[in-house]
Amino acid sequence: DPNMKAGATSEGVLANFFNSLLSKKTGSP
Amino acid sequence: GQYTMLGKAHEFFRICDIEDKGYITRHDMQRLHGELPLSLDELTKVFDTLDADGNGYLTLEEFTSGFSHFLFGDKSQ
Repeated sequence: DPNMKAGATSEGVLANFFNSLLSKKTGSP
Repeated sequence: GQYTMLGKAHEFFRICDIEDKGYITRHDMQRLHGELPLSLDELTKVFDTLDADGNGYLTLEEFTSGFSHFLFGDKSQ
């Protein structure tokens, strides 16, 4: 079933991804 | 709050959608390797997670929904 995804793992990776984008955007004051 | 979130999601979407196509492909996501501290495997996982309908195209709507889920821990719609 493709709808049953490993929730915890993908959320951790997703958090990592968005946090990286956030720090990329806020690189300079 | 909601407005800022949408603005941020749009900004991030444009970082991924370099050619301004209006959608992101797996290939676009993999180009972020080197810019972001994530492995190719992780970037692919992010893409698959955000591409809710699994058609290989990540739209702004899907991206925003995933971002909102990340921020608020709640599925929008």
